[in-house]
Amino acid sequence: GPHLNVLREAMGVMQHHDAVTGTEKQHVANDYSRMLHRAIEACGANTQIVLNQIVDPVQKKGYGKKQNHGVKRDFTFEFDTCHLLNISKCEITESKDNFMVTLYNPLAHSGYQYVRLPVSGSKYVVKDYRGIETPSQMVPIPESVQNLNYRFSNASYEVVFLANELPPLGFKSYYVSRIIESVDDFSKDSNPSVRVQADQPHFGSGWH
Amino acid sequence: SEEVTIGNKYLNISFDSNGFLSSIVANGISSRLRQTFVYYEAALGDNKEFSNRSSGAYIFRPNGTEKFVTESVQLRVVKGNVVQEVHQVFNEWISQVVRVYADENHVEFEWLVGDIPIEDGIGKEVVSRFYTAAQSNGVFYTDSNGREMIKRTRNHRDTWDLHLEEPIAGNYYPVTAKIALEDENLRLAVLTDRAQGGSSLEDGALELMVHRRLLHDDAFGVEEALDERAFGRGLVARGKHYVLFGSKKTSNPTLQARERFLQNQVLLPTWIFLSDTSKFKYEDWQ
Repeated sequence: GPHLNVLREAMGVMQHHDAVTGTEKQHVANDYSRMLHRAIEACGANTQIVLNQIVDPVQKKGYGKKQNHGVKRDFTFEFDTCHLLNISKCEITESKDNFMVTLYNPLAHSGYQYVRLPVSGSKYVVKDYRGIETPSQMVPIPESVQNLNYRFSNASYEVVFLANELPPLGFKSYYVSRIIESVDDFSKDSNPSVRVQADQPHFGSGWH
Repeated sequence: SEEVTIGNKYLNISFDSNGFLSSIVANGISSRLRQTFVYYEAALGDNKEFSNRSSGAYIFRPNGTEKFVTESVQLRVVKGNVVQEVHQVFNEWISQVVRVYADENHVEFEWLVGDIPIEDGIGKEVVSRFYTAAQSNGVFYTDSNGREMIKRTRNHRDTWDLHLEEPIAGNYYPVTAKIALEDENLRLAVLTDRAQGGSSLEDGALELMVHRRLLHDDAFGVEEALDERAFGRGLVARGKHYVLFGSKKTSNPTLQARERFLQNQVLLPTWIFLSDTSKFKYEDWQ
């Protein structure tokens, strides 16, 4: 409740006509951004709890061991959102060789979504929960995006796939794993030369 | 230097030898569809009278100068089974990806604009403009906060005789979800991912303002120029336009029905969550 209230209160402030139209002073716009970011981050806790409950309804009811043939199902996933996908940057997908993508469909009918995730490798396999490989494609991130100032990212490709048959008001998860074809490939991909921009004096030389 | 075509089973789009989108084939019918970026230079005034205000946060007021950003566009083409894309570079601060997914019957334009240069001391307001051969006769449609579409007629108001002193700004309307035009045969609709200003300043053409950077206050109260910066540089904006185009007679379901379904997807998209599964083999995760 308290987490949701933070977002409710922020959304209340955002009803102001200046927030809707963008006619607020710049420092007020910055403060609105801060409030919304804090509120969304707070609600991440709610998202995580709810998704874990949906993932494991047996555990939710407290009788997992007995109902599940003795396998203890005490896992919890940390579900993160990437606020920087709008500049094709994501810490998890760029740095992990295996990651899970969970898509929650907020519509009351089944749907689909083309998913684009920035990655640092050059070859990935996407599997659904049935073990069936989902067709995917590696697409280069445009140079104009890669060269954006203040976008410090190792991703030069996006892995793109179609997430199909997303249940109404439900979710579907995909397991994405990086394929390393040779030692050279690994060393090349995992140690990309970090772009340090010449006009970055604000952060010091160690800011990558 | 050659024409480039990308597409899927529903549609194909072609780019001319100068790199501009030039035509579309949908429902087996080939039509003209051109897209480019234009910017308006902002009016500069002393704000002492209404007629002498600067373009600012509250008002869009071009000084009458319209500039095309380039005459040739650099292209890079990516073709695959899931998506086909053309990466366009218009100039140092405007680029775009035009893409067609394998199972979609619309074209996605992902624009990237900024930071808008101001070294010449002139504010700029950048629009993406689409041209078709539709004889729209001055009529276009904009949404009302995602609800019903409202008919707009260029240089016209329903309840009084209109003489526009500002023919560009005076024909701009708010677009929060969709802008469209049509004639008896063709229909063009552009769905937005955010609120933008839009208009149809000539028959068959639609435009949407995607970014603006202004250097003077308009004296309507904010007392600041609309000159957003990050670390001393102007902001870069990135967003999407979803374009549906086709024949009104042969589309099934109708184009407007397809627009509504797409609007659901665009405005209520799936939520993406990511989890580190380094500790799990696939079988464990499964």
